[in-house]
Amino acid sequence: LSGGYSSGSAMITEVAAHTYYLKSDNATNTYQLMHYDGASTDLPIVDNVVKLNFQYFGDPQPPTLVPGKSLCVAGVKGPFTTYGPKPPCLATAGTGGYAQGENCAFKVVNGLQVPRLDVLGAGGVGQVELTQAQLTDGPWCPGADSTNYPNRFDADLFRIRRVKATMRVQSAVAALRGPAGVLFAHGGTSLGGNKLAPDQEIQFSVTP
Amino acid sequence: GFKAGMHVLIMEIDGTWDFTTITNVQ
Repeated sequence: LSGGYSSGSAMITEVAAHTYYLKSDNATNTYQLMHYDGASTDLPIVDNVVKLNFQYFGDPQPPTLVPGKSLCVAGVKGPFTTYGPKPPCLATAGTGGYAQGENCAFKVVNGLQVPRLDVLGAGGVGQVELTQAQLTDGPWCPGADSTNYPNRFDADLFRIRRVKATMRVQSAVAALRGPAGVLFAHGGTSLGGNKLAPDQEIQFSVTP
Repeated sequence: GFKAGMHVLIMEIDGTWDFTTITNVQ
């Protein structure tokens, strides 16, 4: 483990982690959709998958505090924020190494707890595509110090509302694939339209 | 219901977390 779990309030639960990724090797013409369970088993599950892409769409508005919900009075029921982790009471020490009253999603400005994250895009309510940079540049939860928090993650991950997956498959038989281009990610040996099976590409979205 | 080989997420109250595999249950 990356640290101690001695507060008396730590939680443990079973999880299933499914990592899907593309394994491409042009030298051996191997294109496989892989599945990794996050711990021990890493296996190909589909051959001739020639493209795999994930796009992340999120809330352009940062997490904000819900009005009228005291963070300092015991017994108050949440939710305390529109989403994301609630900060500590303004008068108490911050969490994750952040300053008093702060956490990874909220900071204190002029004595008020305000969002630490930015408003993205035009600032409306529609989802915006999140870039790799936005999801890997902090601010970090639970804390910014990578020594104390080796499993730190970008607070912008809380924004994610939809993941769009794009997957493309090709004919396994090279004789059914034409020249590389719009129809074929990897060229084959087909000479005519009666032996032509273009790649198929699909997209679908998953909402967490 | 925890068993050896089970993948688990453990999270501390401050948000510190680990993804790990149970090796032994006593």
